[in-house]
Amino acid sequence: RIPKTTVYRLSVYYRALSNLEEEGVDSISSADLSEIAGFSAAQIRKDLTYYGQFGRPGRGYVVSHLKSQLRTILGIDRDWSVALVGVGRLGRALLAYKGFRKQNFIIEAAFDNDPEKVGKEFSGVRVYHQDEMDKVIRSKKIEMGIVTVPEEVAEIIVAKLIDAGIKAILSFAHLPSIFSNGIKVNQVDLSIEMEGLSYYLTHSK
Amino acid sequence: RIPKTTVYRLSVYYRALSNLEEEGVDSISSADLSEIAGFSAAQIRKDLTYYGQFGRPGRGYVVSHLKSQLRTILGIDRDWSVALVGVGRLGRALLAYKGFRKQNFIIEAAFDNDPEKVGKEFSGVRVYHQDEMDKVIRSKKIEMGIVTVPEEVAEIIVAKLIDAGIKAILSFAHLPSIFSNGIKVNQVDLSIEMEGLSYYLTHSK
Ligand SMILES: NC(=O)c1ccc[n+]([C@@H]2O[C@H](COP(=O)([O-])OP(=O)(O)OC[C@H]3O[C@@H](n4cnc5c(N)ncnc54)[C@H](O)[C@@H]3O)[C@@H](O)[C@H]2O)c1
Ligand SMILES: NC(=O)c1ccc[n+]([C@@H]2O[C@H](COP(=O)([O-])OP(=O)(O)OC[C@H]3O[C@@H](n4cnc5c(N)ncnc54)[C@H](O)[C@@H]3O)[C@@H](O)[C@H]2O)c1
Repeated sequence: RIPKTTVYRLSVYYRALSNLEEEGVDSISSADLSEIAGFSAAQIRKDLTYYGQFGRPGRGYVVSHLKSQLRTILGIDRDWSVALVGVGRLGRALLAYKGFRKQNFIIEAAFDNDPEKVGKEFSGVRVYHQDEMDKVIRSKKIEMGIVTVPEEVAEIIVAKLIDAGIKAILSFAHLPSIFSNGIKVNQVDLSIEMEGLSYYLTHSK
Repeated sequence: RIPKTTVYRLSVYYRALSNLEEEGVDSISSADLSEIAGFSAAQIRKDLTYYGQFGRPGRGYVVSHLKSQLRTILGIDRDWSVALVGVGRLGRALLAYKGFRKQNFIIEAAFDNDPEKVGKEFSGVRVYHQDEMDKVIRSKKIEMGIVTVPEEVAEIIVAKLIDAGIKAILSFAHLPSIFSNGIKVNQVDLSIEMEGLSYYLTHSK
């Protein structure tokens, strides 16, 4: 089991390499990549060596090659179909966010239990009733879920997604327990991002 | 400069300890904390040793003591005042999110340039016009900023926050460049969270 922070760093390296490729940079040393990515050169070499030999001793990494290797390692060399449940303030902001599709995450359907929203489209995505989750998720072969419902119904919604065959879920609502084997549930807590700032301000005085 | 992923892990340890304290657990070994937090016991010991000796050899960590130490290290043992700029879909979802206040991040003012929103309140927070940013931020002694404006104006808004004396910013809009010394700008990219899922599904087949 690879720690979440290692996968996070791979995503950061991938974005740094994408920017370098756009700027026409052909190759880069782990020391220079370290400056851009914000992690030590030793950490970068350690992370990448786990997956294979990508650098050429003394000549660094070939930007386009390493980028495409990371794309495969992260699994973003193909499209992923996503269901979003809870078309409220946060749900609608995520439906409008262009960053998901840019990385090949395509929100194919949204679900809600509010009759005012069912049948409508937000950012081109149709809203179905929560009762249709199983039928729609199976017929569209949806593989991932995003949960943006109120906390009190989050666990029920996650269980429904799992019942419909979904094996990887991103939840913004706090969940009380660990889920069953073979199902990945990542929780987002944006207050953790704020703690990155309070840490910095506290230690930089 | 501590890597962002180390600070992230401290936040995860803090939440695990908070849950343990609520369950009435008095002490815990790094091995047991590893199970809950999702990072190796060696990583936990390495992270914590950097800040001091918290464990008792052979008897583990005292939950309440380690939790309060982490609170101080993360800087969440005091209130932080926050300004949010861009009261759109995402901005309003963040204004409504109770997780910020729970960790002592208090959004004191919001700003927008849409006359329909200026003067209104969302989730108890008053919206001022973007032109009033400098005056309101200084008079309320606001220390942090959250940026949820469209990408094309993000850089201007970040510069305005810095001019108003803010030294730590969380941006949801993509920013092109690195900012000046002494200012911390963290960018959130939720597609990175989705890549944690595609990585898992790709490697767990
Ligand atoms: N983790 C974070 O950092 C973070 C940040 C912001 C919001 N949130 C969380 O995200 C969630 C959504 O926040 P919001 O501001 O968008 O709330 P909201 O009330 O605006 O939206 C919730 C939506 O869920 C729908 N819903 C309720 N019960 C449902 C059910 N059984 N099935 C399907 N849909 C259902 C509602 O009709 C509504 O459209 C909340 O749990 C909130 O705490 C988390
Ligand atoms: N990084 C992520 O993971 C992520 C996820 C979702 C959205 N986003 C980003 O967050 C931003 C907001 O998204 P949204 O869906 O809420 O957009 P939105 O259009 O609903 O809201 C934008 C708000 O900014 C205001 N605004 C525009 N120009 C302004 C200015 N000069 N000064 C002050 N306010 C101004 C608008 O009036 C509006 O209220 C976008 O940049 C979007 O790409 C990022």
